[in-house]
Amino acid sequence: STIVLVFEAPKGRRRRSFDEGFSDDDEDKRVGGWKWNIDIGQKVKVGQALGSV
Amino acid sequence: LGTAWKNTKIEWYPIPVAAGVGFLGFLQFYRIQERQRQQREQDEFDNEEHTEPGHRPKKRPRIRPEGPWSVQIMSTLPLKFLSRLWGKFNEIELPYYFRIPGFKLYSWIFGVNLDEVAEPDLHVYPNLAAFFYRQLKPGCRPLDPNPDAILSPADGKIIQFGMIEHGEVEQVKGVTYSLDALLGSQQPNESSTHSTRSNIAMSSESPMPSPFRTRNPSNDEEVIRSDEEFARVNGISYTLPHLLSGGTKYPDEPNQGLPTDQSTTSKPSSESEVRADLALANPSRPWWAPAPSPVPRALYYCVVYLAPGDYHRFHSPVSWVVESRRHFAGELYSVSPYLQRTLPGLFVLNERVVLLGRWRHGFFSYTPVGATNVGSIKINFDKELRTNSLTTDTEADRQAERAKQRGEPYSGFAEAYYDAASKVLGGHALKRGEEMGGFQLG
Repeated sequence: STIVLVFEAPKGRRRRSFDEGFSDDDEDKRVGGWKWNIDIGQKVKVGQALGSV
Repeated sequence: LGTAWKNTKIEWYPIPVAAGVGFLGFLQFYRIQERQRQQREQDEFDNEEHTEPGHRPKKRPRIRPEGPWSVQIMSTLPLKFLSRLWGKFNEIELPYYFRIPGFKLYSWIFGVNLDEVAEPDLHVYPNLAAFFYRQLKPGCRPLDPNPDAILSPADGKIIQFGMIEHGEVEQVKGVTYSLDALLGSQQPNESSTHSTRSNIAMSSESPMPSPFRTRNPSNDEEVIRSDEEFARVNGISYTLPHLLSGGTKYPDEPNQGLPTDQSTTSKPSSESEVRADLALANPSRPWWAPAPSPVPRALYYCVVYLAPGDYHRFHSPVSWVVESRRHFAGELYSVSPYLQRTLPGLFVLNERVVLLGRWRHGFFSYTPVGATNVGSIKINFDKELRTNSLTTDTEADRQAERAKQRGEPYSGFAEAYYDAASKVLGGHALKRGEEMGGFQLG
């Protein structure tokens, strides 16, 4: 069995120092947005954080 | 025979070209006829008017998936029947003295941690189905203290996660399927609703107020106020302490993990907790696409795979409101990582229950996908939902017929709304970590 989560979350704001050459897909350069705490293949337990805003 | 074989003279003649051309022409003619016949049957199914009483609609043409030979073979098997048979088999009561060695063997094979099982005496479980749907001891799954985190809904393995671009979810590397196919292509509306339970009402505009969204009078730009501004403008309200303490975290609430003991008499109810958490949400949010907002938003997805030995109840990852559910009566292929790699669109083909709602940051959906061995999906707050039942297919056919009578295209799912569950929230409230349901054998 499988569970699929689809959700909306803030992408975060651009950091000023990264304004030039910043792509909308470049999540690492945003602040205050959604961040994953997991890796593919990782085992997780109920209650463990998958990511956070 | 030997003499004839040895003495008969063999003479070779060229096959006339016309015969070869004729054979190929016949083959092509046969193929065209066959294709036209299939198309005619499909059109008849689409245009048929079922007005007479007691009419049984024709069975919908089965969707055949693409994939390697193993998938092709699997697609010919009666997977739902096998799943139901497997479920019945596992409901057979085991002999008392066979239970402990049997469950221990199962645990050894599939890696079940028996120390976490709520019931230490395994004799209590009469069969494998009961053991499979076991509960865990309270507190053995502590919830992450970060109130802004999304929690894992179940024990399992992360198969895929990421951001959804152009409305497509990546199932495996290079294979994608659209969000419309997974969740349903239509925005929930009254005309396409098939309410199936008494406490489920038709959808209406959510009555949830939106105190945090205002318009700037100078440039008519939408502005989201901060929590502090809300506090200053609106004063103290029942929602505010919850919001300021992180929305879902209560200082006096011990982090007990699974709320199996349900000793929540002194704690806020799910509804009040979610109501507090959702004060930031925009009630007039459209379908799953992120609404235009000063804060850039995106859609994210995560796929968690539950192995046979895992705890098979699932929990709410955040505090949210379930507004509707859509039951897609599909097939029941295995959802093992191997098949996820080899069968494109597996989650779109399989039977699934899509729970749609909203959380503090907007749209939220939760989709348990069934499989051959664990085909039954149970939702605790939806007692009338029946998955992998004998009536599932015929119900889907009936709904296709009803949609046709109304002159609408069949959406492919049965939809119900939870509006009546909470007049304020417009749905069923769930708090983070709360048990939502589970997967059952067969």
